[in-house]
Amino acid sequence: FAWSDSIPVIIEAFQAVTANRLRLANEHIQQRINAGRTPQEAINETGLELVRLAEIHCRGFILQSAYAAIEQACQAASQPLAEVLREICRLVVYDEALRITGDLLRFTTMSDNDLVELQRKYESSLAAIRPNAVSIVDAFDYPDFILGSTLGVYDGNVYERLFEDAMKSPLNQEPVNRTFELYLKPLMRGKL
Amino acid sequence: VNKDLLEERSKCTFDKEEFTVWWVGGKDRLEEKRNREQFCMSQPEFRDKTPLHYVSHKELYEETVRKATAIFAKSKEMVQKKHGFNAGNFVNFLDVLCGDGFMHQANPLAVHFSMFVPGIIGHGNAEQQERWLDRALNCKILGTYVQTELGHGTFLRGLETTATFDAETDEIVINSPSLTAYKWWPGGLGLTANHCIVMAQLYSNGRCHGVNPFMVQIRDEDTHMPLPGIEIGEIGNKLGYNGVNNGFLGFKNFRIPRTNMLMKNAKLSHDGTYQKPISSVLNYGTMVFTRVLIALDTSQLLARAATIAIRYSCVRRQSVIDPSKPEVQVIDHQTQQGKLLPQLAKAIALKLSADNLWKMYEATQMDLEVGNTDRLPELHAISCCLKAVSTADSAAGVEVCRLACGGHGYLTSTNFLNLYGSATAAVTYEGENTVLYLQTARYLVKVWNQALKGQQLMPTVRYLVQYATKPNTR
Repeated sequence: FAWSDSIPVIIEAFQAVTANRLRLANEHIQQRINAGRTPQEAINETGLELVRLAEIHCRGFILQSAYAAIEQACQAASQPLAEVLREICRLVVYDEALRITGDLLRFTTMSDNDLVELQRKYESSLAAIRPNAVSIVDAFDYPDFILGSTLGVYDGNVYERLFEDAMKSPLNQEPVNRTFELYLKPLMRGKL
Repeated sequence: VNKDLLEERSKCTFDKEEFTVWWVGGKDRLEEKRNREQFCMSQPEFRDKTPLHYVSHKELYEETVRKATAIFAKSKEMVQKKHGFNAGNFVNFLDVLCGDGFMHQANPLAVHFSMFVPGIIGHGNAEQQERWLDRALNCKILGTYVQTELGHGTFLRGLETTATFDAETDEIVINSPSLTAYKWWPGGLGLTANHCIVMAQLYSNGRCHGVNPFMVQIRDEDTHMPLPGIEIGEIGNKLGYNGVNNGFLGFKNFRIPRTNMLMKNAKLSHDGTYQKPISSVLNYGTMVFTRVLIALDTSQLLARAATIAIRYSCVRRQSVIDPSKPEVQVIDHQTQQGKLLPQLAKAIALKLSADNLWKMYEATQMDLEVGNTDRLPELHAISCCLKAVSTADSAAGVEVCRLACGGHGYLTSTNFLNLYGSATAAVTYEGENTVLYLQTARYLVKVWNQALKGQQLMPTVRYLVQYATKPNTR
């Protein structure tokens, strides 16, 4: 599989990795059967490989779905939004690809230089999204009522919210808790 | 508004409203979502009397029941005015009825809407839907979906609960033959539901016909007391997700009419003759539906966690990059960007792939209406692995977001605990993830062998053909 760092090719690389892992897993199942295992035993003994290839197949499906949906959206979207959506797509594809570099080096023509370039593109993508990060999460349109978070409030007054919530703690509803008389005081007076 | 957030917002390069319309799925859906949120926010009974992270286990249950019933009653009232509430449109309100957004907690009625109602639609024939669907949709009965047992979960064939047909009385006798056969885990089962769809091994004419679904009333509708032959309760406290009221259920010679076996797919006649469903996967339809919902829901959990952490990372200032300048916003550290921005992107990608799976699910349902089951195995395979990846990534991603908020992220008032609780619960329920991956892998092995023979494959695995038909040259 000829590696390049274009987004559709990286997504196809996930398919290439899945297919090659599937080929190997199938061979290993067959080898185990030939060595006298039942098909079920052979599958069980190939379980680690099978789980990993199923996961990579799924990650390929996720990336393909996201890419297709974003490209479709970009046809109707304004240019600024299309740029943001494509950057998001690039980031998630680079991020996922960097998690399977062993497989990419093994099953595609990816070289060490290609890997360095992929990392560079990933970092560029982070920097490109950074200025819009707050606006993107704003655009998810979660009201504070739904987020329910002192740190995530829209107005950003997080320290005030943290303090307000602490004041709602049941332990803050009285200045002295009964454990003082029951345990702390006797401990301090040596009467416990 | 915090000045750093104002500054961030002033740098925006795109139209946020345009993004939101796309994210939500269109202007109409956005308007409906905002109306719903506005309505919910305006209802005093939807507010927590005390923050839920300070209440006891019992108080939490009582408060979530209060809120869930209020939300259902009010939502129904709002929907009735506009559309009517029916089997066709109830899925549009699942985020309100089942999601933890409005509740900030798991909901004891969630399984009623996410699995009991779909279970009646997916497993019940027309006559049975007539009997139960409207009552369920309108909460005249409260249900849950009862499958997992103490001794068996993901491995369905291992379920022990028996449903034995008695031809003399035209009834089915349900039993829990051992402690490990006790149903264990279903949400809403503990103290909330009075009906349930029970998955049990059907026996008739001396033969076992495998796991089938049965509609069972478990509590009296007036007194809510458990019916004779039913032993029921709540399973106790958990790591999180405590509002969902998981329960246990044991049966002792509990009788139901034969017609309570849900017979849209398989059938049981008066003489005990069993007719198999046209595809063994048909009985798993409700589970596939639920997995689609899980994938959608967990992507939203991650998006919410990313929202919290990214906003806070712009408000919080920590350390200097250039010693001659003031402390920077935490998000200006590349390491922070490397933690949070991939979570943001991943939440979007997971949501888009769940949308894609939803389209596949709808298309497959239409195929089923005309008896075409060709794409069921493919749908089942992709729903298994997508459930596994989306839940695992969301749970891990929420935790990354929490850690990215430093010490304050450890406070429950940040809501990370509930988001994490919901995400990790989703990792745990509806199929153990490794087993789900193995189910997908078995399908892939099967289609790989078909590809080697040059056979046509379904769309999501069609790419395998080109690799199967040429040797590996690497």
